[in-house]
Amino acid sequence: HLAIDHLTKIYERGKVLALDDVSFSVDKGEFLVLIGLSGSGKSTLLRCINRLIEPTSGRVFLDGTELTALPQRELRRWRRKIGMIFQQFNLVKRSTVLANVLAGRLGYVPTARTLLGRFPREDLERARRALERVGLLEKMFVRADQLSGGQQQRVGIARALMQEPELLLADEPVSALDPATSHSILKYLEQMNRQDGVTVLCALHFLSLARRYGTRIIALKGGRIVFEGSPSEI
Amino acid sequence: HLAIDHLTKIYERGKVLALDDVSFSVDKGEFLVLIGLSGSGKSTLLRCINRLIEPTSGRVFLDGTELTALPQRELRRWRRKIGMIFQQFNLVKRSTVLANVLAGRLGYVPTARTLLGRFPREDLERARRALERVGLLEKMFVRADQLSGGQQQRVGIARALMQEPELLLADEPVSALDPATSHSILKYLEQMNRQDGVTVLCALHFLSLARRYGTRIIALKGGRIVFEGSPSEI
Ligand SMILES: Nc1ncnc2c1ncn2[C@@H]1O[C@H](COP(=O)(O)OP(=O)(O)OP(=O)(O)O)[C@@H](O)[C@H]1O
Ligand SMILES: Nc1ncnc2c1ncn2[C@@H]1O[C@H](COP(=O)(O)OP(=O)(O)OP(=O)(O)O)[C@@H](O)[C@H]1O
Ligand SMILES: [Mg+2]
Ligand SMILES: [Mg+2]
Repeated sequence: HLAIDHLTKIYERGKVLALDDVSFSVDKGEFLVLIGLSGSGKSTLLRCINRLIEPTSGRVFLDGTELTALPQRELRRWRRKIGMIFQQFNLVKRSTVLANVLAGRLGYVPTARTLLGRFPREDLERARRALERVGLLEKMFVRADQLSGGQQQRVGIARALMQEPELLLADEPVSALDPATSHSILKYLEQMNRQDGVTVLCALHFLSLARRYGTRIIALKGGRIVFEGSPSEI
Repeated sequence: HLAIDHLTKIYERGKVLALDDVSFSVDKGEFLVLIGLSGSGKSTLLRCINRLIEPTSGRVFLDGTELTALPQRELRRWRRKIGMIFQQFNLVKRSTVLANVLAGRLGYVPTARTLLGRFPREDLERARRALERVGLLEKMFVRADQLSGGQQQRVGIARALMQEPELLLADEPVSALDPATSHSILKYLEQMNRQDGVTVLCALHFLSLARRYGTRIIALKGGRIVFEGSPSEI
């Protein structure tokens, strides 16, 4: 389903080697967890997969197609299959919760403000269901900057669900949430994974969550893979 | 040291009752932990204490002075005694790590960019020590937007330490950090609390951290205090 082949990323400024020759593959329907210390390369890896950041060298394949070789126009089409939950939420703060969630239908382009009138009825219905899932239906018409930290994170999760992606890249999706809310969100991602067959790559900080939800774990340290295996082995 | 007296906050938009008649007091040198579900009112409470948000009714006293009655000019002087670690870091993304940390000497005004040349030598020394404390000395001249999520959070912590505050308001200071980095940060806050006598109010999501570091715990639910007591009782 997804193959990462000798991926290296050096950030120009500061010559930081963020990813160092990372290779692994992910079967369809796996729930792969990425763990590692702060600064170990988790976000860089996820962002190289959907090319929000361009890798310095190496290749990424999704269903046999090399994403790293696609021109921008085609990349945009492929990105519709890849949902992203951002570490810093990336909401359009002045837009409503509903507008932010509807933007999920557009891939990553959060220009919801201009398009709000043009969404079909079934997208509005989908948005309601996604907000219900994350426990925020009553905040639908509230502006994103009037939510608590954890509520904003849940809007970002609902937006990614709107895409009904084949592959979900989740970058610390529950960092701003209390344990009870974290589990209800991760259980939902697990359900998407098990029932809808969505492949999930999820960066998490807590080994306890990685063991509970992951089918496989990859640990990063200084940009290199230092562990790969089943949750019971780590 | 700090007294909260019948504090209520209703956000105008959406008529949300975020805090509902909250009263408690904190002795000098306590490490008080606030826990509660996402949306329960933790951030609102911390921001009402330093008046980043104006309470709807109720009063806040620090060392006998009523903060809620101070004019803006005097409030700015009192805020120098109150450090704040923000839930969403609040860094000046285009400025360097050093500029962001030096801004801590100015209270909450992150206009570091213009003032950089005017900091005395001992402030530069203080900034080096604060960055060393949080493990980011080597990123001193890097722009804040070129750091990982956890690294950005640690810059916000170093900035608050620069103020050498009497009272530290920490809003989920370790949410973007892995457990090992979290403990090293919280141990340092505990050291400031025990050795320098800094009073700490810290919102945390995890009961395990609250029990380990808190001298007292207050739990919020729907804006009301539902528990107040020692960590061993909860
Ligand atoms: N600027 C605002 N305008 C309107 N409502 C707000 C605003 N900020 C927060 N709220 C609402 O007030 C309530 C309390 O929010 P608060 O940010 O204090 O929660 P919290 O306990 O810090 O949650 P979290 O753990 O998610 O950070 C929530 O219902 C939230 O939606
Ligand atoms: N835009 C950037 N420019 C330069 N260096 C960067 C940039 N973004 C990240 N880095 C560096 O690359 C390394 C890896 O960062 P990355 O964001 O992938 O870490 P992470 O594992 O996600 O950490 P965290 O748990 O703190 O989110 C870090 O040393 C960081 O400072
Ligand atoms: Mg990250
Ligand atoms: Mg909060």
